[in-house]
Amino acid sequence: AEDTGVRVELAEEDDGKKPSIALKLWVEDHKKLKGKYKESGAIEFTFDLEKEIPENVAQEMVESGFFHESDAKTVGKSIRDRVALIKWRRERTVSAAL
Amino acid sequence: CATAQVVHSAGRRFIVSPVPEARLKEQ
Repeated sequence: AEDTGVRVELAEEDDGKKPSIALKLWVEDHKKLKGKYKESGAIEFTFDLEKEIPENVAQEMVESGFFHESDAKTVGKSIRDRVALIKWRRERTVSAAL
Repeated sequence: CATAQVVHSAGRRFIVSPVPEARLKEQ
């Protein structure tokens, strides 16, 4: 995944089955953000792997005041990259089991 | 440690806590 300056990680163990997973997002390099970033720490949230869209969560974070609108794309991409990795690992685990 | 909580109008809960310790040392 591209280093966007925004880090997204699992906030809980992934059992590979539950549709929703807790993720944690924080800024590692605020120089990579366009908007003025007020240090807010790590933001934990739940993401539905089957139904939800990363960019929508990023927009909710902007609307909640965590990020500037100009950084919605960067935040959305960071979430998308992590979600893709989680899904890839799940598929690999299933195919290995088969 | 300080933990804050923001609930978006769409209902999603965002829980804010300090950046994980290990990551701070990496920076």
